[in-house]
Amino acid sequence: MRFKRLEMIGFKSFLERTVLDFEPGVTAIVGPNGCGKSNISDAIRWVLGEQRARSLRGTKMEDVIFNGTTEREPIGMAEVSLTMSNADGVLPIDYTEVTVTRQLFRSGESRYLLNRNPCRLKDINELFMNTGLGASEYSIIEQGKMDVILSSRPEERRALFEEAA
Amino acid sequence: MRFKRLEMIGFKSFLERTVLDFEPGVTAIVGPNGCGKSNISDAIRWVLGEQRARSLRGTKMEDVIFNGTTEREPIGMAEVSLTMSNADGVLPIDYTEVTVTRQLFRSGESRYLLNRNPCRLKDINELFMNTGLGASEYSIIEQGKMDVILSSRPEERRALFEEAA
Amino acid sequence: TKKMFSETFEAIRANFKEIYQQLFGGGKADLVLLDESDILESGIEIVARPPGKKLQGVSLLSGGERAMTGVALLFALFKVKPSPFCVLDEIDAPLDEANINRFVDLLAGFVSSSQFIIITHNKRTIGMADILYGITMEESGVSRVVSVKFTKEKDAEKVGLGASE
Amino acid sequence: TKKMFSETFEAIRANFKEIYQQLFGGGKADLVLLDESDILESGIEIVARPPGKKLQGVSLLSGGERAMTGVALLFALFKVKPSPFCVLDEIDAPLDEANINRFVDLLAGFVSSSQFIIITHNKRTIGMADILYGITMEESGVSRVVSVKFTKEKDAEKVGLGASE
Ligand SMILES: Nc1ncnc2c1ncn2[C@@H]1O[C@H](COP(=O)(O)OP(=O)(O)OP(=O)(O)O)[C@@H](O)[C@H]1O
Ligand SMILES: Nc1ncnc2c1ncn2[C@@H]1O[C@H](COP(=O)(O)OP(=O)(O)OP(=O)(O)O)[C@@H](O)[C@H]1O
Ligand SMILES: [Mg+2]
Ligand SMILES: [Mg+2]
Repeated sequence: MRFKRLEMIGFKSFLERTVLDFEPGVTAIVGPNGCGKSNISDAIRWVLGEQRARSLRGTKMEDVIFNGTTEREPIGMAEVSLTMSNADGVLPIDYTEVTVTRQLFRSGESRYLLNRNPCRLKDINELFMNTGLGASEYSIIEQGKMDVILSSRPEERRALFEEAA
Repeated sequence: MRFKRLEMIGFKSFLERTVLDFEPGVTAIVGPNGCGKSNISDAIRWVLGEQRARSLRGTKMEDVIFNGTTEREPIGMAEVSLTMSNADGVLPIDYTEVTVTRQLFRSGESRYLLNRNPCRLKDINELFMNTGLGASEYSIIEQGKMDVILSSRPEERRALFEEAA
Repeated sequence: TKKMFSETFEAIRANFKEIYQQLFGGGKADLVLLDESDILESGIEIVARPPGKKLQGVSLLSGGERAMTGVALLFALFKVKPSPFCVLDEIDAPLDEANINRFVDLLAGFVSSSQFIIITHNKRTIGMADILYGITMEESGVSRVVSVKFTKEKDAEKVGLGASE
Repeated sequence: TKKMFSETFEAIRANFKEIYQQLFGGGKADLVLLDESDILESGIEIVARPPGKKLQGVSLLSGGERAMTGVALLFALFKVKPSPFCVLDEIDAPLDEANINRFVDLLAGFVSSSQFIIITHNKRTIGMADILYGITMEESGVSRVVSVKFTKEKDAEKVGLGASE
């Protein structure tokens, strides 16, 4: 199981369809302050099922939809797709390639798709169960938050260990 | 009113008497991770009257006393002196140079000195009243805490403005 | 004191708007009293919009944008009530080269009215220093000052391994 | 599940001790269950002692030491339950050159079992990448991918201003 491609349309500052192809090993992302690097990390967390707007630095989930600039109008939908190779069959589904898509409309309606077919969030969560893919605590380390592992209270740290159990 | 000299003895990792002379303008402090740079900022905060161990990254005030290494024993006292020039008479005291000293013993006893004469914390606080010298919120920005000004709740931000009023 | 607070608030606000524009080369910033009718208790909201972008909550700003907004607020407070000194501990860590240059240019305008003690790893920030201290822990756990460089006029003067006479 | 948790805990603990020694070139680290009698509810304490230093609470560690301790814990978890991917957003920001080198060396041992997506400003970390994406906001407020570099085998391939086909 590995990531092959991330596709963002209208997600935060990524107004136009943007594609990142991933290789095995290390993918590095660089660029000036405010250009959209951490928004890519948010896109991954979101497409994997994150339900808390706070974890995406917003106050309401709608904050992930492109909100316009001084020159451009806001748009009505955000969409992120993550394509994974499943050649090793880790994901309990009969495809060698799996694409998970999440969409959110300004109306508040949200949609999930599995290989372009509509499904429920529950289906996505079940697909990722026990694969370490859910938006788990230790696979996405947000900017400035490495400290949190050390400074959270002992009871909170347990959650990290339980996930690994 | 300006800083002239900082002297630390047994304060955190500064076991031996260490002197830093300050010039007008900018004094830069550099060095590898863990070498003691932020401890210097803590020393300044402490000598200016800080009473919360938490603000010095410790759990009890005793944490500022040199606690030993694998080769050295802990010692019994921490002392920091800050010498300021008072040529412009900003500090309400008849000296052109003022040295504030703070000592803490393992017994818990703490002492304050003004130009080498014992005094009370109250005398130090009165000396600094309205000069912007007390360990105020915006004159010492701790490592990683620039974010706090932005993310604290609106009521908490008021304190910054009240200090400046 | 109502009058005093609101005069101070207005002065800080005017400074914040101006300094923000200087740091970001455009955009808009403001400070808003949440409850105009109760000036002495009201919380304060920070509004910041980088150039070309749409106005959004400060939580959606990037790490670098938040640090620069914090710097703008800090210096806005300084302009109204300059503290004789300011300690800045690695506030340039999240900044890219362009923003470090803007920060250093802004700082240059304040060094004549306050003394700055800056802990940094960045060469450009070090270049601002009138005096540079190197801290080392050649003996594990024991901090010493290794060198003093007068960066502006004089060349580096190696003052010997322990400037702590 | 009691047995499962304590087996996982012991495995993470052993990894943490080992990886900490590797990252710090010595010292000691440990993970302690606060309440042995109630394994399923007990909080977890992190113990970390850099080489040559005395054991103190993690709050007294320096910014760089805390980041490296967090990295050790993160990779200890990874060793027990590798997640297929890991996003690291500027975790090298507080580190000096020596610690960045140690972090990169450690990372090299994990890239064959997990995919890493690393957001960074540091050249040494970028050198680890198999593929490098540059993000820009040439149009204010709109993020685009500018270039894709295959750093290991091939030379930088300028894929054109918008890799977002
Ligand atoms: N819904 C949205 N619509 C448009 N722009 C958005 C939206 N949400 C966030 N942004 C913008 O994205 C920018 C932040 O991007 P991001 O945090 O990814 O930057 P970064 O590249 O990580 O920068 P740094 O190096 O400073 O951390 C902000 O300027 C913010 O205004
Ligand atoms: N009372 C004490 N006695 C001895 N050592 C102490 C004491 N208190 C703190 N220390 C040590 O000081 C070190 C931290 O120093 P400091 O935070 O100043 O580092 P720094 O130079 O700022 O590093 P960084 O660049 O990583 O931020 C820690 O290793 C800690 O163990
Ligand atoms: Mg970022
Ligand atoms: Mg530090």
